Amino acid sequence: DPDALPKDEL
Amino acid sequence: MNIFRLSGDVCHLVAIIILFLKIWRSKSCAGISGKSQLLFALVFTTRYLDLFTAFISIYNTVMKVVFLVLAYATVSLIYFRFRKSYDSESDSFRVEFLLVPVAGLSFLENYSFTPLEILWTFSIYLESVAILPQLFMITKTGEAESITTHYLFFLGLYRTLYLANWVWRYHEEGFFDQIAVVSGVVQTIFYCDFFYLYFTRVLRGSGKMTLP
Repeated sequence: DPDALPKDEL
Repeated sequence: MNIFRLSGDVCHLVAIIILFLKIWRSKSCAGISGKSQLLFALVFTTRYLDLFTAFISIYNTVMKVVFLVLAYATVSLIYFRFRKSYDSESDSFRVEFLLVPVAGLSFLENYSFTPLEILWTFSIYLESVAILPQLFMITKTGEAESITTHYLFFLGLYRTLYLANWVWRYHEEGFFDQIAVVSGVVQTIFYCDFFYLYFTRVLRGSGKMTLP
C-alpha cells in the first residue's frame, strides 16, 4: 500500500 | 532515483530561480500572480512537514529546504518588497474555488486518515491547480513577458519529466502512487495549452507572448 512507501519524491 | 526525476527536480529548481531572479533584478513583479506563488508556498509547507520526521537522503532534505526558502522568498518579494508593482487587479482568480475542493478531496481520497498523510494529499492536489491563477492572469492581461513564459516552460517540463519518472518507476520497480500520478497528469494537462503558445510564439523570437 502506497502509504507504506517513504515519500521519497519531492 | 532516475534521470527523469533528477532532471525534473532540476527543471523545477531552475523555474523557481528564473522567477525569483526576474523579480529581484527587475525590481518588479508585474505580470506575476502572487496567488500562484502563495499556493506553491502552501504546497511545499504542507508536503515537506516530514522534513523533521523522515530522513530520505541528503539530496531530498536539501532540495526541500531550498524549495521552501525560495518559495517564501518569492512570496515576500511580491507581497512586501515590490508590492507596489503587484498587479492585484489582474491577479483576480478566486483561489477559494481551488482550496475548498482540494481540501475536501484530500479528506475523501487519501491513503490513510492521519494528519501528515492528509496534508501530503492536500499538497499533491493543490499543486495540480496552483498554476491556474498565473495562467488566468496571462489570459486576462493577454500577454506575458518572455521570462515569465520561460518560468512556465520549465515548470511544465518538470511535470512532464515526472510523468516519465512514474512510467520508469512502474516499469523498473513496480512503483505506482495513484494519487500522485492522477494529480500529476491533470496538472500536466493544464500546461498543454501554454506549451502550444510557447512553441508557436515565444520560440519564434516574438519575445513577448501575446494571446490571440
